[in-house]
This record gives sequence, structure tokens and C-alpha cells, in this order.
Amino acid sequence: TIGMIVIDAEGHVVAGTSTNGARNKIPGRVGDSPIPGSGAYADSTVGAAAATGDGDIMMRFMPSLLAVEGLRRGLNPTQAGETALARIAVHYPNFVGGIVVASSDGQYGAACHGMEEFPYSVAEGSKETEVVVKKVKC
Amino acid sequence: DQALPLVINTWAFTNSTLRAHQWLVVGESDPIDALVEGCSVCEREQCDGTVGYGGSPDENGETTLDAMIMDGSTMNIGAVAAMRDVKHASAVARHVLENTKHTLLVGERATEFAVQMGFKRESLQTDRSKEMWEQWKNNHCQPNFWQNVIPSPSMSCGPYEPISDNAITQNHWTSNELNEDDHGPNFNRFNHD
Repeated sequence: TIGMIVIDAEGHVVAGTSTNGARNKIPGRVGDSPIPGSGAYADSTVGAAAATGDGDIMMRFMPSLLAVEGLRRGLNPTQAGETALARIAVHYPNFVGGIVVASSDGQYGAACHGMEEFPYSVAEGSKETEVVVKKVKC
Repeated sequence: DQALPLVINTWAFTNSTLRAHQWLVVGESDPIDALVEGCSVCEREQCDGTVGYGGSPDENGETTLDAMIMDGSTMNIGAVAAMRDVKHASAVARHVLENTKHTLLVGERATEFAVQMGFKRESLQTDRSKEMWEQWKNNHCQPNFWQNVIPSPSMSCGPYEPISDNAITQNHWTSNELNEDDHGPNFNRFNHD
């Protein structure tokens, strides 16, 4: 899955996902990616989040919505992501997942669980730029 | 703000990030354009086999696609799920957002919608996805997502039927004992939602 957040210079926030889902799934199964609040969520007044991982588990907790609500409560993006995934880990300590979170003013962060590290890609600023791959330890 | 515009995405799918950012900065497009363009790069490049056609075959060997776009200013959403036979999932999701009052279309009906919007119907199976599926079949359909069924999903490809309450009682099982693992098998960098 790719989960992406885009924020333009005026602070217009959008988020989305695209995926072919889990390998060997039972036909008809859909994961978290196309579910609002689960695979991604955006609110231009605060920011956005996009998640990836075991969609059968993650979709039970709406982690992207939780992260955006964390931003609304004043958490920074990393804290918001960590808080959203921690909610899942209480019930499923072995789940695999990652989340990227950005506030509408351009701060960003990531969190993950069940992997050694989680890479994510960032391009920022008003000039043509190179993409930076960052990693967060889980 | 120096940080804006900003594009950030899961995993090291840098061509998608770059495309979306260029679309914003050079193309001066709106962020939805940039998002669709960025995600579409991954659909074409089949990022890690986890996005786009020819990856993650289901038990029948078929690849289906899911995509969603959310506009955080209007709170409008367009999404497709389990869409068959159309490669451009993000672009179809955009049509759901822009050309319908709905939020999510699924399955064969999502395909029919896509065709109506001008997309081509074509198989999403590739030689690689067929090979992955055949390896899985040859490995007795392991791993899989079944539980509490007979024959045992750890040894058999089915067809399955649910274990009856009588069988559970007679064998002194509890439903928790039957749930050997709450998680899907082998989620990792190359297998994820």
C-alpha cells in the first residue's frame, strides 16, 4: 500500500491510499486502505494521517482518524501517530503497522509497530527538491 | 511557511513522492491532482508488489485494487474497493469523488463504474502474480486467513465449512483455542495493506 498526504502552499490538506491488499486473501476481503479514518484521513484545519500494515487489524481502530484527532488535541505528529498505534497494540501486541502524520502547517512524523523500522518518503518546500527517505524505529 | 507544500507517504516509494511534489510545485496543480498523480506512479510501477496490478493475488489468483482520496477541506471522499480488471484505482476513486454523491464503490460494480467513466477493462493478472499463486497452491495453500473450519486450514486448501457447535463441545474446545492466531500471515514490507 501507498498512503500519501499532500498539503499545498495554502494549507489545503488531502490524503489517500492505493493498494492491492493482502496476499492470499479470501476473495472479497477488503482491508483498511479504502476505509475513511482507517487507511487515511484528512482535515485541513489540523492535518492528515495515512496508515499501512495489517489492514484486518488496523481497520478495527481507525488509526488515521485517531492520529488526526491527536493533532487536534495538541499532540505533535509523531506523538499522534504513536498514540494511534498504541491503541491497537494494547489489544494486538504483535500487529504490524506504520503511520505517517502531518499537521496542516507542514510538521510531520511517523510511528510504527511490529517491524524493526519503518521507512517513509518526504518532499517539502516550494522549490523542486529531492525526496528524502526517513526511517523511524518501531 | 518553508515546509509547504509537503508530500509525505508510507514506505520508500520515492518516485511517487517526487511526482506528487513536482505536480504541486512545477505544475501548480491542486493537491488532489498531485495525490492522484503520485499514487498512480506506484500503481504503474507496482511498488514492492503491494500496489497496482499483478500483486497480492487472492485465493483464486486474482488481483483486485483498493484506493481512496479524501479532501480535507470539503471532507469529500471517493473510494473503490475490491475493484476488478481496471488498473487505475486512484484515478477511478477520483471519479467517485467528483462524479458521484457516494463515498465508496466496490467489486464488479466499481469496475462497471470505471468502464462508464472511460477506463479500460483488462486483466490484472501477470506471469509473476500467477507464479506467486501457483507456489501458494503447491504449498497446500499456506499461509491463509481461515480459522475455525474443517478440513484444517493449516493443511488443506478446502473447500471449508464451519466447525459446528457440537464438534466444539464434543472435543472440549473453546472458540479461543480454535483461534490459533488473530493476525494475518506474514505481513511485512512486501505484504501489507
